[in-house]
Amino acid sequence: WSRPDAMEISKGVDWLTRYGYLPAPDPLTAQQQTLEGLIAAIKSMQRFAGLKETGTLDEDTIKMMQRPRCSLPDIIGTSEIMRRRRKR
Amino acid sequence: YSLSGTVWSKNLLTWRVNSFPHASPLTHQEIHDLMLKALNVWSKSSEISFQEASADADILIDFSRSHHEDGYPFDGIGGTLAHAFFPGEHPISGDTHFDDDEIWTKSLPESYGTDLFAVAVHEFGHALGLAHSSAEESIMRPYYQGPVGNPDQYKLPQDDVSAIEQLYGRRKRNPDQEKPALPVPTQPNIPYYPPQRPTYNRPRDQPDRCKAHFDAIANIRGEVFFFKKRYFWRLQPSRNLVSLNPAQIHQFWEGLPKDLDRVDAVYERTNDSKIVFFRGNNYWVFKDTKAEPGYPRSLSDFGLPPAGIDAAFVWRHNGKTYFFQGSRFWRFDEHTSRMDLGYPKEVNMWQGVPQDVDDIVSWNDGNTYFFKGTKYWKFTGGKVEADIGFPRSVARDWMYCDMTTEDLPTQWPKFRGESDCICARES
Repeated sequence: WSRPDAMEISKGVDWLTRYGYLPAPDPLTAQQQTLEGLIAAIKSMQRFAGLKETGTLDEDTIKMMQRPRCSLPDIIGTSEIMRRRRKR
Repeated sequence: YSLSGTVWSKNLLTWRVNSFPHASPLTHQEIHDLMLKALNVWSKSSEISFQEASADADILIDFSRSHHEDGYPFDGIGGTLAHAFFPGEHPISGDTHFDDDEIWTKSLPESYGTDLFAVAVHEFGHALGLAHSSAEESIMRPYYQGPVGNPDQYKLPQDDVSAIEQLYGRRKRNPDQEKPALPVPTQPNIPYYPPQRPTYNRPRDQPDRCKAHFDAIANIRGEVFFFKKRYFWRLQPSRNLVSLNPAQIHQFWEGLPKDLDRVDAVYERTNDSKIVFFRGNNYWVFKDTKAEPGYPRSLSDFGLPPAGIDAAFVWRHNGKTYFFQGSRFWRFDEHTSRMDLGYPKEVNMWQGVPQDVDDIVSWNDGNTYFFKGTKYWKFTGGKVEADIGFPRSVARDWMYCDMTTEDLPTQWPKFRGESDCICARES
């Protein structure tokens, strides 16, 4: 498979945020993700979807992200958990 | 299996189909019966039961499209199919919404559409307190897995039976009752939460959101998109900016010419939730983030002059699409694909706003906002007269620019909410 282009990464981050694998954006900090954070989120998504955990936006992962699905997030309350962790 | 953390405090729930699809091969009676069967799947496996109600039902079932004011907008055919709200005390708790733009089918192969029964079983699982499961055999997997066969013979996988039994207790069985299908043991799902390490890295070539003067502003799926040059910002329904930093148009919207330096106007169509981009005499139609083949096409398709438009928006008051150019505006009917008679009219019919607006949006609060330069005007509901107290500052009210004066230079970022440090909200 070829390397994902910038658009696929952009859409991938959007997808991962929407379904709870990345924390929701905070308008006051405008935080961006580190590469390690993004890889961990992709692996988490792959594990949940039953895909091979490559940590990259490979063809199977992008294809899975394009499948019709339920609107609700897979990971509930990520941002709340992250907030608590930050406090600790 | 995975549980949401909330559960109904009663074992008899009421339900009602509140609205039906606008166009569906299924009759209202078939849809009603499929919903009943999907609910019964869960009651057969636990001590929960359902009763149809005429009003104030716990589980209110609706077919909606696009943004429908619950924070989970639909997106036309494919993509998101449905959602339901977990149990609780809020009026929306238990309510279940299906995307009206899908082609809902009954026990047909996947190529014909989406199996309503399969999706309904999944969504009612949420309405009862189940979260998404990663178990291979679970109906609570988040991805659509195709039709599940005859609704009368469908049985929940063991993973889901275990989950619903834990929430509402095991159904007392007669000895002759069948056991659940697919007794495949699965491990409980333990989600992994990725570490969060924020960084702040602002490219220097991006436009300054605090200077406003946006090229186009659009309400897409309930979010407001602010376009400026080759970039855009997103404002969520909660009025949070996704990021203070803009995203690049060409890295998100696929199919626009690479040399396109800006867009004139953007809007989401009411009839099919597709998104239309305008630039000069050209327009493109997008399915989600991808341009459809055959574009760009000419503005003459709409009956508009070739000089381009300043603004496009759907007025929630009447569902019609409006196009603005200079001192004139037109009204377009998406369902007949024709411009309404009697147009164009003069912009001054919208009292209080100048000509040559940047763009216009109908926001989720039911009001309409006109933008020009650094100012915006608010029109409450269906009024055509701007509210008193307007215009106001776009930068301050929409862009999170914490400034005492709009003339403050960008070189003073700390007065614009752009200081380089990372500060947690609570501190």
